[in-house]
Amino acid sequence: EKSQMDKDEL
Amino acid sequence: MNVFRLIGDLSHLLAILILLWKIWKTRSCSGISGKSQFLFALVFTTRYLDLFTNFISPYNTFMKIVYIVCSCVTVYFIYVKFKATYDSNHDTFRVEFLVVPVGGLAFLVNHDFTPLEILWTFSIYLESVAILPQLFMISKTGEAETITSHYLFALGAYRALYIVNWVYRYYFEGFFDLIAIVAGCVQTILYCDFFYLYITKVLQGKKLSLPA
Repeated sequence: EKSQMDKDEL
Repeated sequence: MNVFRLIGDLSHLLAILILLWKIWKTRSCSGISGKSQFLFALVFTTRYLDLFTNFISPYNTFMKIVYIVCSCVTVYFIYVKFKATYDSNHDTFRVEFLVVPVGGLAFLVNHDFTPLEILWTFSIYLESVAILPQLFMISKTGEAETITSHYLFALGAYRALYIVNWVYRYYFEGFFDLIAIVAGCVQTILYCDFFYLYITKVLQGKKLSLPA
């Protein structure tokens, strides 16, 4: 699963 | 953060500011697709819902706010302030043919079946096709103002640079997000035709005109 932290890209 | 993503973000920011500047200075949104700008505003509002719950860095938060504000101001300029100059006769792409399939796909193919993740996925898929109304409008009018072609070049370059960023992150960080990569490739491929025209015409000082 992708954690929310992975969403470091705009 | 790596240099490719930073240049990509700055190229994206440049594109958004070029468009705002063009509309404000010429007090006209002729040749601009309001539908594409509406889709971009939808992309940012559905992608950055975690703006206040998931702090990454000051840069990240700042850019998200700038993108959301600028895209909404652009839509306001087109549909309210400079409405008289909006060329609705040529901006006729049926956006429901984009939003509905993209919405369905976001439910079927995602990383996590949660509201925030599905909206993020919807936003990624939508961004890959959001420029279609604008490209369609240019194909209908057969030409684009030079400032508009610079806007499109910067916008296309941003996601092309993100692809380089994903290659870099795969090899150096072992990170990759297939949904973002596939959508990013589709998005960049849609610009190829325009990139060719931009490089062969606009950079030669000619006006961008599509073979009618």
